[in-house]
Amino acid sequence: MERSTKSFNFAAYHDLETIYSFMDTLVASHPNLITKVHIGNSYENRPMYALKFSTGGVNRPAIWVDAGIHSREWVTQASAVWIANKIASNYGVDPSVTSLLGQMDIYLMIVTNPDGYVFTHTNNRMWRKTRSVKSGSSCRGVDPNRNWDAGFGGPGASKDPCSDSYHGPYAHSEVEVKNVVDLIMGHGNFKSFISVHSYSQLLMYPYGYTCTDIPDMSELHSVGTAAIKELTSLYNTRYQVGSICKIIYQASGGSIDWTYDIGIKYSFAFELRDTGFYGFLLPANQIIPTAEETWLGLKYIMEYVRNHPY
Amino acid sequence: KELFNGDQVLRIHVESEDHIQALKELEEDVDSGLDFWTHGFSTERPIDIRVPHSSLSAVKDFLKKNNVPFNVMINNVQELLDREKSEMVSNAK
Repeated sequence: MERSTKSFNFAAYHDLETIYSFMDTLVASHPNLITKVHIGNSYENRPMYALKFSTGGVNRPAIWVDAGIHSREWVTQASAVWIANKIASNYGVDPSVTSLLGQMDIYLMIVTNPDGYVFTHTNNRMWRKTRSVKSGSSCRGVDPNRNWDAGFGGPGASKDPCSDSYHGPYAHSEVEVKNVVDLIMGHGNFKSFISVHSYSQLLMYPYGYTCTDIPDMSELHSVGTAAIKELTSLYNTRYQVGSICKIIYQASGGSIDWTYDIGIKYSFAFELRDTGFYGFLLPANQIIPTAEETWLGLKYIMEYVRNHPY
Repeated sequence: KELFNGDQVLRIHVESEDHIQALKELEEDVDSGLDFWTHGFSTERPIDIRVPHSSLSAVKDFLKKNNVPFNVMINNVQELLDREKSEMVSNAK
C-alpha cells in the first residue's frame, strides 16, 4: 500500500509505533530534505530519533526542537508531528521556511521520552518520567527535565525516587538525556534549543536553577514577547513570557539552563495551551489549533535566530 | 492498567503566604498520592492537583481547614480518559 502523509490524521493522538511510522513516511516523501537521525536508544532499548531538516552543507548552524520529554504531555508530541509535516510541506512554498533551511538545519525530536510515552499508552496515562530502575527503590523513573547538568540536585527537584520531579542519581544519568547531550555536544553548532512542554501557556528562558538574571535576559525577553505576539494572533491564546524561576518557580537540572550555560544563547521552553481546563487530557480536536499557534511562535524564534548569527 | 476512577483535579487559588505554607505541607505528604499538575506556589497563578479518590475528603478538609480556596476542575479523571481512549480507537479505525 502506498504510504502518504496526506492520509495521516493530525487531529488524533497516536501511539509510538504510528508516530515512528509517520516519520518514515515523511522522510520517504522528502528524501532530499529530511533524514531520520538515530541518536541512541532509551532505557528500555527503544530507538530515539530526531528528524533532521537540511538542504545540505557541512555542520551548518542548527536549531533544536524537542517535544514529549514529559511523556504525559501528549499535545506536545502531537503538535510536533504536525510541525514536522508543516516544515516539510512549507519548504519551497513559504519563503521564510525556505530561506531558513537555506542557511540552517533544524533537528526536531517528536518523542524525547519514548519509554514514558509507551507507558502512558499501556499502563499509566499520567506517567511523566523515564522508566529507569533505581537500586534500593521500588519506584521507577527520573524526571528527565531535572536530570541535566545545570544546578543539578538543587532547589525545585526532588531527591525522592518516588517523586514526579526526582532528579536522578547524577546529572545525565538518564540515557534519554545523555543521548541528546551527546548529539548537541558532538554537533557543536546549535544556535537555538527549544523544548516543548504543555500546561499553563508559557514561554520561558533561563534560568530555572537560580533566580539570577541571565546576561541575555533583555534580548530573550523581547524575542519571547514578539514570538508570543505572533502565537496569540491566531486564536488569542494567552501566554506569559519570563524566566523559569521568575514565572513559575525555581527548578534545577532543566534542559534549557544546560544549553544556555554551554553557549546556546537562544534557549527557550514552551508550555503549550490548556484553554479548556483539561490539563494533560486536552481533547484531540485542540491538537491542530495548538500546533498551528505554536508554529507561529516557533517560526518567529527560528527567523530571529537566522537573522542574528553569533 | 492504572485506573483513575473518582480522582479529581482541584484548582487551588493561593491568596497568601499561609496558603503557600499549607500547600507545602500537602506536597510533603507523599502518602496521599497527590499529583501536582502545576508546580511552584505563588499568588500569580492557580495550582492544579490530581487527588486520588482515596485522599479526596482528607485533602478537601485540609484545604477548608486552612481557608485555601479551591474548585473542582475535573470531576472524574477516568471519565476523561475513557473518552480519550474511545476517541483514539475510533480514529485508529
